[in-house]
Amino acid sequence: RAAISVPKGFCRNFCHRHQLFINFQDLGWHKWVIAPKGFMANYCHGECPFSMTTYLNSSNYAFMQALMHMADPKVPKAVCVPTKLSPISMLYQDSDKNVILRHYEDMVVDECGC
Amino acid sequence: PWGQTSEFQDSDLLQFLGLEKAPSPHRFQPVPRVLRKIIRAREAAAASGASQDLCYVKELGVRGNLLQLLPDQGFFLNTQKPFQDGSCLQKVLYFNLSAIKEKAKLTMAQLTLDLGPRSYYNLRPELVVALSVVQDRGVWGRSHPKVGRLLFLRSVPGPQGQLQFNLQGALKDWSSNRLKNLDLHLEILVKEDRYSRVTVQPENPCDRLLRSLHASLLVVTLNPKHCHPSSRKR
Repeated sequence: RAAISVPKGFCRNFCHRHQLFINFQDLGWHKWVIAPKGFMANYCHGECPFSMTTYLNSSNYAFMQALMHMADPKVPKAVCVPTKLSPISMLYQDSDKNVILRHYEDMVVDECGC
Repeated sequence: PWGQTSEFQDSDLLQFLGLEKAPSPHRFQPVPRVLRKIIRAREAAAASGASQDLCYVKELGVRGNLLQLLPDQGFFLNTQKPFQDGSCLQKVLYFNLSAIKEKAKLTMAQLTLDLGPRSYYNLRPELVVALSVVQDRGVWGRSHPKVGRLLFLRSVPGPQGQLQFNLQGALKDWSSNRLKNLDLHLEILVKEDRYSRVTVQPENPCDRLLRSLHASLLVVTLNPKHCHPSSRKR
């Protein structure tokens, strides 16, 4: 692991979590959703190179896929995906004017990996 | 560009929220303080990164992953000749229960009667609130409903503030019969001897109650598919 040299400035291209605030007003959902007004959902983006798979919270499968990509470029690269998600609660009004508070699983990206 | 894709987003929203019809884009119903408190606490916990058990409603002390506030869609009775035999008002409270899914486990059903804002001047007259099950609703707006079992009889010091009633037992009966609505008969009576003092007030409290009375049913349900008690406890 210590032998791997990382090119300067390349780190920002590796797979990691990026901030993404979802504003319900932008989507027109504010007409139904009472609260929250929006939430920090985040997203995953970045490269999953074979040389870094051990560092990027990678699955064994991502390691194998990255290895295969090196051997055969027709095999797609390993991809950067959410590895830990958390729920949020939403308060909204339905068509019968019932006010509903419920939680929705897997709405916020906490961690990313390959 | 957002406006151009709104049709697509609306249908996706329905599917996402688990709704059959598009929500009304009109004005929101009044949201009880407790629901706002819950959502604020959860937002704060999420912002701080604290882990949350969203299948337990700490503010209400019950397990549940879905809270539904059902508005009363009922009607007043005898509005033409009120105040006979101490009767202040009578109302049929009607709640559409179709939003409650059959597979969900009911953990709380709380009826809230809001009699009006609290003030020093509304301390009298003392009232009696009687809540019964409606056995037979009759024809809407034409005939009187047949009143059945008495659920609650409670004295209250005046026509103000909020009253809460636990309807979990009553609602379990209805849900086991798979009925899609709950009809209750509400009667508010003025206690004797005190009614005469009411007349010195600038406005008859029964008239005011007719305008200010607001009822809602808060239902909390738990879907076992989304909440696993053993793993959550661990």
